[in-house]
Amino acid sequence: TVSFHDDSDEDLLNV
Amino acid sequence: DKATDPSIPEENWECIQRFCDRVNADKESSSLAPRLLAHKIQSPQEVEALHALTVLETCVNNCGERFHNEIAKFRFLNELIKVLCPKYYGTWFSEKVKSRVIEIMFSWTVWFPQEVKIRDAYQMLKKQGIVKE
Repeated sequence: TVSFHDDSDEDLLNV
Repeated sequence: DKATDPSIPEENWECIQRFCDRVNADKESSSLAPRLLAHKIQSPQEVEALHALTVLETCVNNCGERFHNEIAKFRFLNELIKVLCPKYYGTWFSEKVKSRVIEIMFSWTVWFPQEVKIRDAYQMLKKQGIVKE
């Protein structure tokens, strides 16, 4: 079974 | 909650191990666990934040690839950055908690050099003068 690989992410916080 | 109980000053290693085991036992929890820990790390109670950071440190070395992939994302790293930056929550956290967060992030740049996002986040903190040495 293909394991679900979640690559979603957000941008680096702008400090 | 037990592993980060602020009323107990010393680490509860048995509970921390049980938490790691639960994260390892179920796929869903290994992507959810970092969010739970981020919430605890941002606790106004210093002891709870410090306990949560110890659980985080333990999990990263014991909870497998899915957990590892989650903490190496900006989605999680940003929560640590908010603890450090005055622009976000930095003024509310003690130096003790903040130096612990920096210590952990630095160790990840050393242990996981392949994780570009961890390196980018740490470089940004240095550039902004939030991380000194």
